[in-house]
Amino acid sequence: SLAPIDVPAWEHKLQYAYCLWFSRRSPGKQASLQNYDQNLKLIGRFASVEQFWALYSHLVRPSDLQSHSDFHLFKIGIKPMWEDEANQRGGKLILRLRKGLASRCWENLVLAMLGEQFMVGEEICGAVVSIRYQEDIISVWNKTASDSSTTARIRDTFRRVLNLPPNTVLEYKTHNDSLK
Amino acid sequence: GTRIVYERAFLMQLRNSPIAR
Repeated sequence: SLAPIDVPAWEHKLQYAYCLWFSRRSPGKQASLQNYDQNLKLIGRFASVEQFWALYSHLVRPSDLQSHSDFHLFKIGIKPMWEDEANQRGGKLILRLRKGLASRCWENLVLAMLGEQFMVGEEICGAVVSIRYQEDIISVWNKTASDSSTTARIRDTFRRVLNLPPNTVLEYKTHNDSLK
Repeated sequence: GTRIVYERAFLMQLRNSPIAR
């Protein structure tokens, strides 16, 4: 329902336009679908590299956020919820991080996503960084959980752009399983 | 059509462009 994003000729256009969302919930409170939706706040939108940096440079780094906060960076038109049409048949690749690493890993992931480094066509929906009490979680969401060659490619790129040691565990979870 | 691909180093360079600040 929002107007298209204008990209002046001198800016570097991205392959996709994105929305950045923020959410925070009170620890201990059960997250129902309704309050998850209500807690999602749209921070901004961008369609060029310059517009991304203008927004990003004003934000608190993920590691400095309070516990139970999330940044959600999704392609425009895709809401960061399992129920969204683009996510329904999808899943997410999950990396659990010890405290203190989230900001750097998140930035590397975001730059790879915006720069189209995953090379999986339309498959990427977005990415989430979740700040929790004892650990932080970074995930990449894709459209088709059943497409194993794509999920393998996402996993390889994820490992490479975050410089993860080869023994790092990367869990894949379908949204369908999460909904149950 | 062609996809718009950017390497990390190039994106980092644009971090300091006037509009991005």
